[in-house]
This record gives sequence, C-alpha cells and structure tokens, in this order.
Amino acid sequence: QEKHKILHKLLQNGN
Amino acid sequence: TLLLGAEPEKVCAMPDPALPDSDIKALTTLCDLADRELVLNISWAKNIPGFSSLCLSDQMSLLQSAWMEILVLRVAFRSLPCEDKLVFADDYIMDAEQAKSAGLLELHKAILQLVSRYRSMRLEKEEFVTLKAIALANSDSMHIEDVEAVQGLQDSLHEALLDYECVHHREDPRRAGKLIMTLPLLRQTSAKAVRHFCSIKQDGRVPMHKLFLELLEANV
Repeated sequence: QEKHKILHKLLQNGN
Repeated sequence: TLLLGAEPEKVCAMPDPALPDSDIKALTTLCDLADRELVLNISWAKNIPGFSSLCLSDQMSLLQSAWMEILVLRVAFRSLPCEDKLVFADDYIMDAEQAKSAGLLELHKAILQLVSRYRSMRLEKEEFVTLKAIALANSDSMHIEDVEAVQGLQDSLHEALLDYECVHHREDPRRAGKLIMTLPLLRQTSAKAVRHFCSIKQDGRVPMHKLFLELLEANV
C-alpha cells in the first residue's frame, strides 16, 4: 500500500 | 437515486492540437483522459453508499482491482448510441480504422463486444450505475481485510439492482441475473486493457500521469 500514495491521498481527502 | 447522483461529470479528451496525428498522440490522449477520469472515479466511489464506511485499506484494494473495469464500463455505456465506434469522450470517438492506427484494434473489438451485449439488452442508466458499483464491490481483490464488510456492500448493491428490476422490468425476472452475467466479459476486457497499457508503459514512448501509472503497477 506504501507505493500507492496518490490513491491513498485522494481517498483520504475530501471530494 | 444516490448512485445516479454520484455519477461523475463528463470529461473532454482535448487532444493536443500542436501534436501531429500519430499512434503516440492517440495513446497520450487516452492515457491523459484515463488519468483525469480516475480522479473522478475515486470521488465517485466515495459517494457509493457504504463504500466510505469500509476501512481505507479495503477501499484501496477494491479500487486497485476494479479501476480499469470502471473505465471500460463507462466507455461501453457512452458508446451505446454509436454503432462500431468507441466514445472515449464526446470529443474523442474512435472507429476501427483509428483504433488500428493506434495499435488498439484488438482492444477496440473487445470493448465493442461488451457494447453490443449491453445494446442488445437496452442497458439503462440506472442499471449501468448500479452494475458499475457492483463491479467495484465485487472486484475479487486478494487483499481484503474485512471480508464481511465488503460482502455487506456487495449485498446492498445487489439488492438495489434486484429492487430496480423488480419495479421496472417485471416482464423479465431474469434481467438482473443477465446483467450480472456480463461481468466476466467486463473483467476479461479490462484485463486485456491493463495488459496492453502495461506493455505501452514498458515501451516508454507514451507519457503517463502518476495516478494512471500507480494503478497500472497495482495490477502487475
């Protein structure tokens, strides 16, 4: 999951 | 109703007018379009009732497995009114000849097979949005932590599809099943697309944005 920084960020942030 | 409301806005392909037409230009346009659509699809997923209640790691696993299925299903739905053409965007419609010059003929054919399946069923927007959410919840990731929670999401979306068909297609009690039975072809087509774009990535001639690359790598 470490490698998937952008996906992680987009899921955590608002829409 | 919530799924209809969660549908992302349309995206334009906007091919770079400064570049001469070539396979590289077509693929660059498609990869850029896919990257922008992916950002919208992640916001869309968050609006699927129940998705945001899953743990972050399961949300990631589902999207990492199903992202291309979601992109392909969206292209297929947009292409329903067009015979033999794929509507990647309103300003980017590709026929077989153009697909051939971009090296995408096989993929073009595969997606058109899916389109013709949905066209013959007269797929409706309500069914499309529900099926797309089911494809995400049913992505068969091997890394799910809370299997029961994901099963719960699958059940509620399945229930929504059954409810819709029960009210709107009483004449065909097997319609929901028929729709679910299109999912293997969607998975097969999406796997083909991932393989193709992975080989384009290895070629290194087409610039790709980071989210698209990140998700391509998730499927290797």
